[in-house]
Amino acid sequence: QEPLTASMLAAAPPQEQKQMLGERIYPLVHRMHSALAGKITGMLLEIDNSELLHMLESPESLHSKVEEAVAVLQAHHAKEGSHKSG
Amino acid sequence: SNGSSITWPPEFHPGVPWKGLQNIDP
Repeated sequence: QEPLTASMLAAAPPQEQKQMLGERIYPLVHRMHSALAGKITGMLLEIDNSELLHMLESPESLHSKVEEAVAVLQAHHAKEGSHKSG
Repeated sequence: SNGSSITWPPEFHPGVPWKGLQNIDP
């Protein structure tokens, strides 16, 4: 799969841009959190496209954003149904 | 009954057109 570039993104309509980014980000997220990959990717797609492009080029920044998203998700779930041990 | 139809976060599925937050129908 060829790398996604800023010029490729700019040539696509806004809605398609998020789709293109999601298709690249999802498999990377899936390797870290397979069960939550869809939701995490959905959250990440709310970030600016330029930032998402940077994350695709920098595994470290992607990883930290994914961990952030997981923490937010867990807090969200904890509010809806607080039932945990520890 | 509380509002259990909260769909946040929107879930991304490969191959499915992404609608983002717009997929929340009234």
